[in-house]
Amino acid sequence: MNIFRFAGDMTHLISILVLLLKIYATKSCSGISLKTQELYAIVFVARYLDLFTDFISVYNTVMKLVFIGCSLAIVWCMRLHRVVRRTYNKDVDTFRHYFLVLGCFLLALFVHEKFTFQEVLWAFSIYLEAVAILPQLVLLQRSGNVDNLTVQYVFFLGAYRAFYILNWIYRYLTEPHFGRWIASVAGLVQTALYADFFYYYFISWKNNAKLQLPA
Amino acid sequence: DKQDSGKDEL
Repeated sequence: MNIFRFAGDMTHLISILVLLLKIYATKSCSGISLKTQELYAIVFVARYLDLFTDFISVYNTVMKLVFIGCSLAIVWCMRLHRVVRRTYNKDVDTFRHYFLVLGCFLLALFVHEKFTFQEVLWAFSIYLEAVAILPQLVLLQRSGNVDNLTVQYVFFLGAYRAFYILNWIYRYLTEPHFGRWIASVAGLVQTALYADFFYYYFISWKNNAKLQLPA
Repeated sequence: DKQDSGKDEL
């Protein structure tokens, strides 16, 4: 494992911990898109089915279990927790995320490495992860005034994507047979979605001001 | 295999 991959995994983990911390400490999920969280839960469950069939390392297994567990816990909190669920911005979180699920599944049926149950679900999870942030970005933009922890959450998620791209470039250059075309193209799309957010993030950081997204 | 196709990643 190279340093970029590790940094990517850690920023991914931090983003989820920041989100859990926000929900736990403030007993509020305002500014967080339940749609995006549901999509991530689907992504992790679909991709990590290989927990039952393949063993790669203790690190991989533990991280997969943590990601599945945390994403399900977040969805549970936002939907069912007595206090937290009342803070959910239901009216602005209106993205039709079922269309994303359907579109990604159809794409995975046609574009995959092998036509097996696990490979199609793997491709599906890669495509869905690429677009899963969209409801969250739309919610950020609509609500305009966003709290700091939510901004940090999106920032760390974006950082994870950026590190993974560096990781793929590194692996492509150092491993003779490394080819991950489906994931690399989807990863580029996903990272590009964050470009706008990062632009405004750095502007607010430079001016030492609160993040403001244009309406 | 798993490593060549990047499925050793998360």
